[in-house]
Amino acid sequence: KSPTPSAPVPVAE
Amino acid sequence: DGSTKDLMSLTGTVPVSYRGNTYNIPVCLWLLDVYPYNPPICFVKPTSAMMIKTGKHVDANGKIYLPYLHEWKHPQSDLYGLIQVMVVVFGEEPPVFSRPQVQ
Repeated sequence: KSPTPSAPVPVAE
Repeated sequence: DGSTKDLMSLTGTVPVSYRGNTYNIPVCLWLLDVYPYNPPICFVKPTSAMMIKTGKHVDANGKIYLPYLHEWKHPQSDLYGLIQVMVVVFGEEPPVFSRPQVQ
């Protein structure tokens, strides 16, 4: 089972 | 010239650690009929909960640009090396971020 896609939460610049 | 070709694509995720967490960046690699003599065409495939962060390595369409692709040479260059480069590059500059959740 391929891993679930995930992405970091944007950091307020 | 109107001709068509069936191309193979590899879809999956690249494990990337960023700020202490590991993320699975969804990507799709298109292998042309001239592969492996030419590099694959690579895209980030954001889910609906993600947005593309354009930058040096990713354009607004999610197309990925890397020196490794630009300097691709068969047989030294391969998918394993490409993915390792992606892990490093995306660890410094993630190509996607999750969309802020609308409360």
